[in-house]
Amino acid sequence: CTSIVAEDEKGNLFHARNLDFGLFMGWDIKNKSWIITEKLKPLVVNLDFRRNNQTVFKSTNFAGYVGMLTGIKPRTFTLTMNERFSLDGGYIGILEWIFGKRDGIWMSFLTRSVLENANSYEEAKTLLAQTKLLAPAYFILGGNQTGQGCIITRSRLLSIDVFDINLKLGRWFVLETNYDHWKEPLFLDDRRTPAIKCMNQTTQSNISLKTLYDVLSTKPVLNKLTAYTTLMQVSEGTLESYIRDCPNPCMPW
Amino acid sequence: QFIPPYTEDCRTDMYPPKGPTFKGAVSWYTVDLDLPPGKRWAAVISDKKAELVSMVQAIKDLANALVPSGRLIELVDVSLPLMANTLPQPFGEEIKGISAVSGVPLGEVVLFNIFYEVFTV
Repeated sequence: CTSIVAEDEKGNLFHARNLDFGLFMGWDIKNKSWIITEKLKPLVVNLDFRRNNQTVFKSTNFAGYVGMLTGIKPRTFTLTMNERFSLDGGYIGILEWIFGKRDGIWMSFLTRSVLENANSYEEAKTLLAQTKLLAPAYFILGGNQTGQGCIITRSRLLSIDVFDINLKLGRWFVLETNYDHWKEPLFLDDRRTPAIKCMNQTTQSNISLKTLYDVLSTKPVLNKLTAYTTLMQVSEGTLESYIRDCPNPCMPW
Repeated sequence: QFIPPYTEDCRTDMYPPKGPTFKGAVSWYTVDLDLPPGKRWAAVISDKKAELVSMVQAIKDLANALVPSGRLIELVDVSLPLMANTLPQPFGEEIKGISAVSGVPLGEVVLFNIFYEVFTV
């Protein structure tokens, strides 16, 4: 996955993501594609969660999946989740759950609960940073005021790091793939460097949903695992999603 | 670049989405949180039933390729339905509702819903 929160020169916040999923789950030699990724694409839906006939939040989901990986609480915050691979991974949390130790929360259930119940960027940030989880994760959160954008790096138990937009330091965007931002990505899977290069080339004065789509359309940020691209603008409450394809030649991840 | 990692110059003018990297638009559905959890996903799943069944079948094919005896899927079908009862509300009931509308066995819907956690290793 690749998630980006960026602030333009007028203080508008944009949040966009590529959802990549299906690594090592069956390679279709004939079509040069991942079997599960291709099966997931027709399941992509946009959802408008309503209570008392009013929108509470919106999300891009796979039909049949009740947790949230991508969502927006209009005029309040935007949220995406990226996988964080670790030996202390989710399977340990699941085993603990099976054996009755149930003090952690499933990560996609937490994101849904935050989208449903949190009423501010700060409240969402606190919940995402402090709630005990079953699996490690990256939460990418955007707000509706200048400087409100961050990557929360989580282990199952702790918030390891919170990396914020900082305009004073010239950091007008934060960008997360599937590696801790203070470490080098795996050399075989470096989507971060090309994505950052394209963001810097775009410049803060030209950032928009349109140019974020350009960044997320550049290989290898776009790759064979990419199921969809979502673009969100918190101030307008907009969420738009597109099913993607990566024509050959294209990286498998 | 025609050798891996197939990097390219930063794309421009890709929006509005079109061309070979755009596979289609995404449909909108409403999920009514005032409905009982078991009924919230009925409209979505009714529309996407065939696609859900096909995706779950692909997972089963992969599992059966790994464990040809079929014991892995047997385990999913026997054990994971029990997990649905332990999931926090409203998620457990929503998952049961999805299984009922789609006809996909409960354990297999639970498996799909915990996929992301499982694959963090």
